[in-house]
Amino acid sequence: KAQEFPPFTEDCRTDAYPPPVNTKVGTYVLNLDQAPEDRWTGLVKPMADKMKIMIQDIKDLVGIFVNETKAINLVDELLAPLTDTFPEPYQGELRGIANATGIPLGEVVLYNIFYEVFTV
Amino acid sequence: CTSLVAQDKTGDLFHARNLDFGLFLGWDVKNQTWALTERLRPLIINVEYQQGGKTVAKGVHFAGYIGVITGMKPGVLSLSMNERFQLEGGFIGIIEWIIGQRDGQWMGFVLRDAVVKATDFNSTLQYLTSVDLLAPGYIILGGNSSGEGAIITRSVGTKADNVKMLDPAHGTWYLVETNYDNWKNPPFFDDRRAPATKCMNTMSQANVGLKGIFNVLSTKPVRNLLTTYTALMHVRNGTLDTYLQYCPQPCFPW
Repeated sequence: KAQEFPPFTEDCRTDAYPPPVNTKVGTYVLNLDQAPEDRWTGLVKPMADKMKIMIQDIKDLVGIFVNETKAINLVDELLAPLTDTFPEPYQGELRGIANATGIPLGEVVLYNIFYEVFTV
Repeated sequence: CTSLVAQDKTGDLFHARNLDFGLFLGWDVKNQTWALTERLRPLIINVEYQQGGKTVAKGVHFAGYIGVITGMKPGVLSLSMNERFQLEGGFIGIIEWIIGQRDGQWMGFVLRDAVVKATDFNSTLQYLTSVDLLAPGYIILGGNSSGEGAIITRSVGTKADNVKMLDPAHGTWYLVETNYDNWKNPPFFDDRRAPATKCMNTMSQANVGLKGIFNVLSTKPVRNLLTTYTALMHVRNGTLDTYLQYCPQPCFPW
């Protein structure tokens, strides 16, 4: 089996825990009593630039299968209206994330349905 | 991805997962890493869902992604979802949704609802076994009482192809799921199940705990170049700890 060829396989680790402190992920409190449009703002606003770069990567991938302009049109024109078909509170949350980050709604939707796209 | 549910000798349950993502989505030749994997890592965050000032659920999110693929309800259950590849995958579900056929539901939203609204292990197991889904997947569920663990192999629609249960009374004190049907052999080019199984057996039930499970998930090739994080969940204590994972070369690409 490919992965069993050295050097890709290790003996079972016994020394990885505890992991370095700086690898521990922080926590964001999502207040479900807030309006769906507002509850993610505190998290996504400071991360908007990183999200934009990552979503561009996903769009580039879609662009491999259809041409790049078509891909952008597809995302903006087809996926943004899809938001209206999602159940609440998800509709409102997606709109809130788009507003807070300045990322077009269609691109926020693409990011959120990427699992369904990618399983093919 | 690799997910584990394990029960220690006292009946306490632990659930952990590696989230691997980004295969074929851009290879960084200079750094020998997957581009999308590297982009995702800084977006990882634990989210504590609160209502009326109380924590009702916890999840691991990528900032801006509102669905749940790793989550827990303290004292009730934990879940994780691993990707299942099928020709009849989620893409068809998306097209059906766009043309107005909207019986199915989106994986991330379904799992978030399941975690936040969960009241007990069995009813959640039943719900996730039969809920109409737009995409296939492996849903790994852990509970709070002895024997509460399951791998639900889901197809598109309402079909569950298989449900494999934890069965400590008959020696099955842990479950391992990667990205392949657990009743078949994984492909020769991507077998993380065998190393994970070997390391779980080496660890033994006597050493089940956050430390032992983290060590298993940190062993190459269970940890690989696609691994973004390891999440450790202990339902009884209500803890969900997430650690960024890196895989220095030499490391298998998936």
